[in-house]
Amino acid sequence: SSLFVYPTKIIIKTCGTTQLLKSVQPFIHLARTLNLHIVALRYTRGSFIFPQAQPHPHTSFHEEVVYLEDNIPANLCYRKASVIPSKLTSHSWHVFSAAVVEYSDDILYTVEVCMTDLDQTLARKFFRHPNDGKNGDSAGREMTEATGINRINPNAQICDFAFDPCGYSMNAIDGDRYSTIHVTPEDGFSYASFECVGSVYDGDIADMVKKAVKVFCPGTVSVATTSASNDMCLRMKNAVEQLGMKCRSWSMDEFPAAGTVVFQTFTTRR
Amino acid sequence: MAVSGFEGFEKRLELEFSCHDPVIGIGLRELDFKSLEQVLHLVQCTVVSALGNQHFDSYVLSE
Repeated sequence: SSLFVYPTKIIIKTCGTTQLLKSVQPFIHLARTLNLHIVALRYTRGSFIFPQAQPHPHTSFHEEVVYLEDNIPANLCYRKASVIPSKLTSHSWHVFSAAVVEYSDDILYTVEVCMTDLDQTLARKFFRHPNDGKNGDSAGREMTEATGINRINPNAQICDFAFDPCGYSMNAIDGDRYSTIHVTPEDGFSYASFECVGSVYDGDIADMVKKAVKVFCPGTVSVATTSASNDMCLRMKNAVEQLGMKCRSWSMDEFPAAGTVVFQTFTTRR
Repeated sequence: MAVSGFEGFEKRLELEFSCHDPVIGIGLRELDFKSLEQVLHLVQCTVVSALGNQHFDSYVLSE
């Protein structure tokens, strides 16, 4: 899980059975103490592997939306909640966005990649060896190098952590841009995610996505892009297909507070 | 079947703020670590590692 704090923006991404939405009110309150007022909110997630295990307020997307509606100020009036489907019934993209003003073209876009059914040999690299004599930081650093995660963006500074007995998280920072990877490597419900921010002036984001997917060689990949151009979404598609995956679906929806969200899914050709 | 703790798919939240004052400075980065920890406690996460630069702060969280 990761938290990023910018002067006027907070991004928090958590997995497992965390109760993420409980942070909305406290963050709004803390910001207010600094004379900062919320102007936009975006909540996104894929389809849970174990939805029955999720606690309040995450028992369903409907419950999440109701909770958000009840916990944000009324002036965030440009609101929309939508589930973007795919041809893979277990993969759909859930989006809630709200803002004070309507979205207008931004130079930045967000890419959220979710991967399941990771290659077992590659996933094994995210298990710690018993009594390895390392702490989470040093074991994480070793995983970052052994898996090639450090080569996804060679310009980035990486903060990594290996959990015991398995699992891995890293944040990478490159100027004002972040990227992040989280891994749950257990066989049967293996999962990895990659997220980054790109700008219309960047030419290599699709290449970064390709490198990140290659670290895990997953059976299924979804790529959700928010506020990206059609051309950039097409580049993402081409990048993933170059790894031998086949695009199974391409869906999109418009959000008054976030612009266009495109959701693509891929599976291996095997 | 419910196997809690192994859920991979994350929940992601992005909050944007603005200020009437044209000079925001470090803004939210002024929040002290204890305040962030208190919010993370509600979410059921803790900070396990951190890194920052002149633009923003990043924290790797448990879970």
